[in-house]
Amino acid sequence: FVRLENVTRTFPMGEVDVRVLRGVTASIPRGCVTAIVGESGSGKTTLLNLIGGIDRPSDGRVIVGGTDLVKLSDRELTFFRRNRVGFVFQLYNLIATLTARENVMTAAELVADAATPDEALSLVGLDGFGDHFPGQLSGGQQQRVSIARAIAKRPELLLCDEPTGALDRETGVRILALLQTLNERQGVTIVLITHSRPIAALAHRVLSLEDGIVRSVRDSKNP
Amino acid sequence: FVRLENVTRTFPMGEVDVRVLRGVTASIPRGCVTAIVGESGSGKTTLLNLIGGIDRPSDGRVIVGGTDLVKLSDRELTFFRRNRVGFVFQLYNLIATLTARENVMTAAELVADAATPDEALSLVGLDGFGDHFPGQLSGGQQQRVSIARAIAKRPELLLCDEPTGALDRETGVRILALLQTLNERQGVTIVLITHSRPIAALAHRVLSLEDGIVRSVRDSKNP
Ligand SMILES: Nc1ncnc2c1ncn2[C@@H]1O[C@H](COP(=O)(O)OP(=O)(O)OP(=O)(O)O)[C@@H](O)[C@H]1O
Ligand SMILES: Nc1ncnc2c1ncn2[C@@H]1O[C@H](COP(=O)(O)OP(=O)(O)OP(=O)(O)O)[C@@H](O)[C@H]1O
Ligand SMILES: [Mg+2]
Ligand SMILES: [Mg+2]
Repeated sequence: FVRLENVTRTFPMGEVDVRVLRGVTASIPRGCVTAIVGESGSGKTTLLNLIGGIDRPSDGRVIVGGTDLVKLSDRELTFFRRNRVGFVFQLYNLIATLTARENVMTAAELVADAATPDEALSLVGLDGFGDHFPGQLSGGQQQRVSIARAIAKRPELLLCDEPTGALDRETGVRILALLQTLNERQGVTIVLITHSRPIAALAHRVLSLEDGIVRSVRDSKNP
Repeated sequence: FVRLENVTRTFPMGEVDVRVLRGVTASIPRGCVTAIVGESGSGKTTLLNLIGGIDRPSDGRVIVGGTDLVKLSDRELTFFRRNRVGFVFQLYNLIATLTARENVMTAAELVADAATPDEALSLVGLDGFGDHFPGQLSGGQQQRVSIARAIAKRPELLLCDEPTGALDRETGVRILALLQTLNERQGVTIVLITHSRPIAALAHRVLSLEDGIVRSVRDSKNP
């Protein structure tokens, strides 16, 4: 579903160039759960942003569903993201001046056949918190609003940057069960960055990032 | 070192009152590592903010080193925090317009005998990242700048809100070893909120928050 071909991403910083991704070649199988693992600072978020069309590579190609994202205009890229990709950000990226419900609504209302905000909030265990502003929510609750916002629009591709990082084990298990249901029943292709070994073990494929490239690919026995 | 006596904290929200802490009574032993655990939304961050004097209880007393924080003026509270408490925030709270080095410096420069920013950054594995702005750092790197900022001022009391939440296992282990060194060699009293069972197991005392009160206190065999 997603193919990365010799993708590089370099950040210029004054006189120095920070070469984060140095030729990543990998593929994300359709309808599967793929985990991306690697040390802090290894480039996982950078890679996810390229897959989701939030950033452009310095070189190489990012091909999603047959479309080379590099060839799309900014406007086409925005359209692609809005309709086909759900993104759970590492730092949630909620709008501070909108309630939880409104944060979910802004993502969903542009998409036909979306879940209602209250349905999405309920799925992540946040019944009754729809009127709280982000500043009136705990860290793990903000993370879950970010998840609700991403799933409400029923995307084909769900990109999750450490979606259970702020959650206790019990709540995290429920969120993972929700993601697995989306994958198994609705065929959603899921890519998730995780630092947790048990979570990576649930994935069909695990990509390990190290020194700017995919160091290893591991596929689990269940397809 | 810290005593909480029947502490309550309620947040008014329109017509409804959110009663988060409902009579917390507990103590944080001097020179020990105390972990606070509990579900997402159970009130851990709220409790830590009260201990650190960042927030005031609705009722009850927070006594640190013999001083009832409730009796201090805002100005005295600010002085107490600045000199005696190091705080690692759940969402890092870095200043976006200052570099990593400057973020650490602002906390340390007001305190005599502080570590230099570069020393602190080196201790958390961020050698060479001093010139990056927060927006040019990964999530786990931002978290570590937040830690460097808290420890640079050599506080008596170090309050850490999920200090390894964004870190891979290896980096997290190094940060915990650093915290344990501060505790064992410098006698720093540490309170850390964590969702991780192995991390809580390293603490001398574990406080479990549930339904707004301390449901259980567990002390480990090593004092
Ligand atoms: N705008 C930027 N300018 C310079 N360097 C950057 C920029 N953005 C990211 N970096 C660097 O790129 C590297 C990879 O960052 P990235 O956020 O992708 O890491 P990560 O694997 O997601 O880490 P973590 O697990 O800590 O979230 C880091 O070393 C970071 O400092
Ligand atoms: N300003 C506020 N107004 C209303 N409710 C609030 C406010 N701040 C926090 N809350 C509520 O208080 C409860 C506890 O929040 P807190 O941040 O202390 O939880 P936590 O235990 O740290 O959770 P997490 O593990 O998710 O970080 C949550 O249910 C939250 O929605
Ligand atoms: Mg990241
Ligand atoms: Mg919290």
